[in-house]
Amino acid sequence: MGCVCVKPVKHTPGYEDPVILASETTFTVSEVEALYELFKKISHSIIKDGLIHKEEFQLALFRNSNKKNLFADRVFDLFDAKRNGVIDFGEFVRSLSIFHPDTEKTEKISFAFRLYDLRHTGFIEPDELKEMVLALLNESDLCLSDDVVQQIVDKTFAEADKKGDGKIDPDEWKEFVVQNPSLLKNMTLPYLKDITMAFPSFVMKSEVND
Amino acid sequence: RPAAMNAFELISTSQGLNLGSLFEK
Repeated sequence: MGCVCVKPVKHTPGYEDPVILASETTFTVSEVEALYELFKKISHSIIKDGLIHKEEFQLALFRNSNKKNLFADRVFDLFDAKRNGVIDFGEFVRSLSIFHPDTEKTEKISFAFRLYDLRHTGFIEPDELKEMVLALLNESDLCLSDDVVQQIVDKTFAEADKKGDGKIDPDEWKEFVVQNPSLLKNMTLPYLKDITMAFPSFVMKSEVND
Repeated sequence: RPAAMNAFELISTSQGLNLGSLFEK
């Protein structure tokens, strides 16, 4: 009589059951499993501990592990929900789910607000907005005088800060995004729609049928 | 006219916010 030996699949620390992750996010089980392939690739690129460190995140984003970027730092910090300096698989999947084309716009609006609320005050304030504009100019070839940067910040505030109290609150942000939908463009990653095509190798190892 | 730009529009072009690069091989 024959027997079938099934070798248990080894997972890295922080691994979570794809069935549970799929139930909590916009992804299917197959998509979560495909994301695990991407996660493994990123999380083993420098420090092979199965967690994404900031240098590995920067390497995946910029092909350079030392590139400092305010916005990449903010995204990393928001992905790192447990605030322990690394991104584990569950955090990776839950955060990327916000960028899924089928995820509710309100979730995307709220994530973008938290991204831009640099000092976690619950508001986007003029000095934060100016700091972000300067950071963007620093990473691009665009050169603008301080006066022009100030005008851009003032004009944006005049449009977004409807209550005129000198800060943008979540409701004002929502209204501003509805009027300027292009601001949410980078909150949607079309790649996530066909993640199983991008990482087909998971299909051979899949432990669960959708 | 740069002063007519929307600050958030400008910021959203940051490479650090382009998570699509995570999926590029």
